Amino acid sequence: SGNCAPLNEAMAVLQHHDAVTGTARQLVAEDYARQLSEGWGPSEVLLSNALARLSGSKKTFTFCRDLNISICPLSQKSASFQVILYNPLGRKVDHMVRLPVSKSSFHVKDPSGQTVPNSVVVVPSAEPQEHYPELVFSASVPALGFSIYSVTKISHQKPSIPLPNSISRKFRSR
Amino acid sequence: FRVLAIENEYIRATFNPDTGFLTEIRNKDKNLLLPVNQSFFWYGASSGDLESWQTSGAYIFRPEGRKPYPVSHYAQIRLVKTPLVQELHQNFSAWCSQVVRLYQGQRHLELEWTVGPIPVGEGWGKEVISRFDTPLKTNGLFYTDSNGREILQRKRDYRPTWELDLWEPVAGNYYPVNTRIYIKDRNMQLTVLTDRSQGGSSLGNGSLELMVHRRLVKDDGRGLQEPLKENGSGLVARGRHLVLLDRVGEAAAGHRLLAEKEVLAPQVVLAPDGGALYHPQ
Repeated sequence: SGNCAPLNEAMAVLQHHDAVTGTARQLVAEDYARQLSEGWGPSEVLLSNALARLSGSKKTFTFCRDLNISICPLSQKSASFQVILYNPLGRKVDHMVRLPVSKSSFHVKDPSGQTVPNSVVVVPSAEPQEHYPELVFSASVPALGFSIYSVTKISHQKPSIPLPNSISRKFRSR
Repeated sequence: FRVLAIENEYIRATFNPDTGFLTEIRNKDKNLLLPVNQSFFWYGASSGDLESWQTSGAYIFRPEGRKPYPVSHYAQIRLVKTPLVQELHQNFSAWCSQVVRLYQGQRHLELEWTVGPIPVGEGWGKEVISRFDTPLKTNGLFYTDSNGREILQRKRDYRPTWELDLWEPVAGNYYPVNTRIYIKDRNMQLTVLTDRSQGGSSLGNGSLELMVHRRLVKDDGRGLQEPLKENGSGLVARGRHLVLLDRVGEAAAGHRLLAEKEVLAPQVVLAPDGGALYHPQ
């Protein structure tokens, strides 16, 4: 069962100025992180339950906590998956979705089944031979509502990925 | 490449091909052009001096000098252009990089910075800033939000209710920035929205800076008894600055809506294909 009370309580504790400004001792900072982390799990269950009820479909919902560092095992490994966006604002929002994927081409459909333009952007890494592709597409989400986009990998096509390496070499030579 | 730029239907950002730094932002929609030099710098943390024993620490920001050091004089760059997004990847050093990004249909420039682990092996604490230098005639005025709602006018080296004798010209002009900071002249306004609370200031006319990360080697003697120095090699921080260039009279509508969208961004949840019908009972 889902529960947002632990996250509420962790957030309440983190109102303390130590947590906001970083004036806590290292051990205390780690405890703040622990409380947040333990509160997040049951909140994800709560959100999953709400989404299942709203969409009428029970799924294994996945939350990619490491999206900001381009890590999301589901989008990186699955041949097809769904992207559900919930908009907490009281107006329609256009949001650019950005997900780490495996090197390929993709077919993205909006909630009405229409094809959505997408790009695969290769993100350079510190390692010379490693590049991380990210799928980018624009999603529209209604006010205080959600949209479900479906993503399918197209394996038989050559990826139309721009090659940053070829460009960067020219700059390096300057 | 004589001209290095990324652009969409509303914004064009131009970079110096030799240094890789941002040099100019153009709002194509409103025909506004502003030379903007953006780069990263760091203040050396004070470990006390003849004036005061006070060191820079978790509570106290006290740089040892007025002028910050550039992280680098040039950035290694990579350009990525697709129909939906154009990006310039800038690598300033082993511990400081940034992606300047423009999505199709977006009216702001997105700067995604990654800073850390800050090296302190040589015994110097560092406080890293992102600084925007423009020719805007700001007369010492800049604007920050105090609590995410009210924007307050700040004046350099000045307090509205007492006569200020400022001994710390950098720290004494730093203010909290919870969601945004901006500078303006009679025509144009440059607004930077943050994705988290940061310290910010304008230490010169037309200049605007935000502190993005700090790592210090000494305790500031305010009760913590620990330097602000993470275990191991230190933390990597990644965040975003959203930059808007607009006419003064129209800027508020833009940054208010964008800040709402940033703070209450859509929640993204993934699910494998398939699934069973859900029955509430």
